[in-house]
Amino acid sequence: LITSSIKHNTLCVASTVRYKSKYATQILYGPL
Amino acid sequence: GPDETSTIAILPSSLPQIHRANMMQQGSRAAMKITPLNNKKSKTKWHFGIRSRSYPLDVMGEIYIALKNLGAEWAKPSEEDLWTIKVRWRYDTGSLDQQRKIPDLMRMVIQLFQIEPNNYLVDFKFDGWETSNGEEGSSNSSSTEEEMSTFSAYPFLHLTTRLIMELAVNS
Amino acid sequence: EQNIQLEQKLAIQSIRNFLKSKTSYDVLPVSYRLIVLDTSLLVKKSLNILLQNNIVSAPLWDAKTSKFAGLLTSTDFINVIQYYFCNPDKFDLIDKLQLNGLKDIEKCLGVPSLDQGSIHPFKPLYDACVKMIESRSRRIPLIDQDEETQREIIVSVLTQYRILKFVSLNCRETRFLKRKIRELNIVTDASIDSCYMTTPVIDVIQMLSTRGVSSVPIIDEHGRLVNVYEAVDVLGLIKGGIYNDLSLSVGEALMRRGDDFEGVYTCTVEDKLSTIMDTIRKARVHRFFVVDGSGLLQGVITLSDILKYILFEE
Repeated sequence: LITSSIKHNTLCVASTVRYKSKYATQILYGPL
Repeated sequence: GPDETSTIAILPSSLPQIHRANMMQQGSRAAMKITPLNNKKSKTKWHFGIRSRSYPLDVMGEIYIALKNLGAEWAKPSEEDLWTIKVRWRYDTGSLDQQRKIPDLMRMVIQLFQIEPNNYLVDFKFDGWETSNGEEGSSNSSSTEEEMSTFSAYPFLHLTTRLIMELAVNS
Repeated sequence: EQNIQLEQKLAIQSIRNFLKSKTSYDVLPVSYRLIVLDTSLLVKKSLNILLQNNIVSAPLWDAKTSKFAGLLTSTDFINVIQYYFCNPDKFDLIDKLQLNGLKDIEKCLGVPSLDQGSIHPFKPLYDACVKMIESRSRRIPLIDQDEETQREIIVSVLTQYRILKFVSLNCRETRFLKRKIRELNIVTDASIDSCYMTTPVIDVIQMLSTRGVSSVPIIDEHGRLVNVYEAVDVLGLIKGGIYNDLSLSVGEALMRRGDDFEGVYTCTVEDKLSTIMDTIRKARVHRFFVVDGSGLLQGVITLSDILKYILFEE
């Protein structure tokens, strides 16, 4: 899991997953 | 080479600087107050897991309390490794899962690492799915993680978000 | 003349076969980021996230149902502004509006929900293009299923621009598209949807919404094209909190544009698709306004018009 610092009460987490033979860093923003 | 007959061009009056000069020239009051959108991107700083400078055992205590508040379960830690928590967490989204026998227990490994004295990192790692009746998710039986290649990270991201919020709110 | 016509016909067929032979997955870079917003985020927070990341749209994720919940686009922000103008007393409601509340705004305004559609990443790229044209949207989400939990995966979102850029980078045949634009019947008459620099920006936003277009040309008293107001400009308007100024003209609202705006691309009916595609290859251009020798507005060629021609004409 990768995270970035909480700003404006918003949390941002990410995870890099392999999709077939490409790499997607899926980044999810959610409210704290 | 470029096609000499091309008449494709950029409209000069549409360039922001020229447009602003034209508007100022017309003495528009509102134009004086309106500033251009600042498009300098604040570079997002990413790091693995979440950082902590608290005492290691306190960090572990906080994590167990947060997991308990969120209704997660965990395996009893072994004496040799107090800094790793094997978590199992129900992730059901309505009755849909039961009908379709969708694995609804997500497994996660939470581990505390020391980066340097007084600087620790809590790492979260997805560890496969289980179904409520204890069957292993197919990820462990048929395909190894290597072969599994259509994996949705969103449930994992969602649960870690909730855990991080619980830790942030508690602390 | 006949050679040029024949070359164009063969080139279009070859490009079409290329689109049928590739999948949407092939368009994806080897490594890429996908920003997804949780539907419980506030609309105003999501605006900051889009602007911070220099994007104008993002897929939504409903954590309750663990499902993809459509796309957030500039159309949603246009709806919010229109809702505010119909209900100026509801300002604080807008301040607290969450992304999962946008559907209610659409219902209040009586505007149709954007049919997003979606497609599997391994379907032919041609099918994704046809779906986009049918749904009149300029982007299409690529959705797969997690093989473990059968839950949806948002793999990525393809836009018309990305597809045409992929074609311009990979199809040498675009160089043989030498017929003049005037012969191809792909210019949309834009004069009906134009406005003046002094037109109130709320009227222009209404035009974007009621006409279902993504830009409104701005002309001077002689009918010459001087600028364009785009749907994505609305994000800067809301960010600046100045959308509640009824008297604001579109010329004043354009003062919000950042300096990285590349300018409005124009062409004439003498141009060819070969140079249009070459421009798409080199620049971030989303439409070409057609003007005559003295700059009088004649029409517009959108990416949809180009894609429709490639998919269905000749």
